[in-house]
Amino acid sequence: TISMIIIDHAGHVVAGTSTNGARHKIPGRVGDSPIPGAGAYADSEVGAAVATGDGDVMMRFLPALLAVEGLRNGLDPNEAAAQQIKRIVKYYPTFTGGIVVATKEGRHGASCNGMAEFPYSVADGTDSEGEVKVYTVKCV
Amino acid sequence: GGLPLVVTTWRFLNATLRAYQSLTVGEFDPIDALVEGCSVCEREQCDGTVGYGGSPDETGETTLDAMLMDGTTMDVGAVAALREVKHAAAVAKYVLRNTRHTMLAGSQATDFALQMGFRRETLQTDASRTMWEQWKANHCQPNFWRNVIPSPSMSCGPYEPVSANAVRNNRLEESSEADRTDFRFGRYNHD
Repeated sequence: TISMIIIDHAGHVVAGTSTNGARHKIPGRVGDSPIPGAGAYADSEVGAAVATGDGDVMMRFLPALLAVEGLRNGLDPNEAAAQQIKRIVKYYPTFTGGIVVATKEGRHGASCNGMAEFPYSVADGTDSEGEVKVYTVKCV
Repeated sequence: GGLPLVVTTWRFLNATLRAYQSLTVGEFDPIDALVEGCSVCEREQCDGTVGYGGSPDETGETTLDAMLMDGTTMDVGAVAALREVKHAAAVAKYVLRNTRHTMLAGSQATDFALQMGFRRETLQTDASRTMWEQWKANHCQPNFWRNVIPSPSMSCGPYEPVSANAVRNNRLEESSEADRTDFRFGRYNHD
């Protein structure tokens, strides 16, 4: 799944996803990616969050929405992401998934479970060439 | 960090760069830049988890999910289980801009896409067909069925729900739901 957050110069925040879902799914099965608040959520007053992983499980927790609400309540991006991952781990300790969170000012962070580490890619105004950097976070 | 910003899951560098350049050099609005970026992965079939020819379902078909959310208007456009149309993020943009709905699903999302001018084409490739045939040859393992007969951990379907007796006697498979490791989600298999 590609899940993406974009914030332009004026602070207009958008988020989106595109995926072909889980392998060997039962026909008709939809993952979390197209569901607002699950696969992605954006609010230009705060920032945005996007998710990837085991969508059957992740959608039950609306992690993207709640990560944005975490930002709204003062958490930094890493904390907001980790809070949502830990919520899911409490019920599904072996689930696989990652969440990427960005504030409307352009600070970003992530958290994950079920993998050794989770990479995400960033291009932003700190690099005048617009070079893409890869960040990795250790999973909880 | 610093604006403008593009952040993407995984190591999808080309998609991230395309979105960023669309936003800065191309001066696209953010939603169009989002579609540009996601469409790179739909074309490149990133990790086999985006676009056509990946993650076949139990019938060997690839279906697509996509969503775009505008954080200023809180407007959303999404497609779910889109069939036989490749450009899911672009179709989601038509749902966003040309309807007052949020999400369209399945074959009727396909009909909408055709009406918006998209082309019907198979999303199966030799690679996804081979993956599906190997799965079938392996007694359809792993799969997402439970509390059905024949035993989904040993054979393919079709299945039918376990008997009312089993329900009455609480002999339903519950606990294993917490353990999702046998689905082998990871870099090459996820939403």
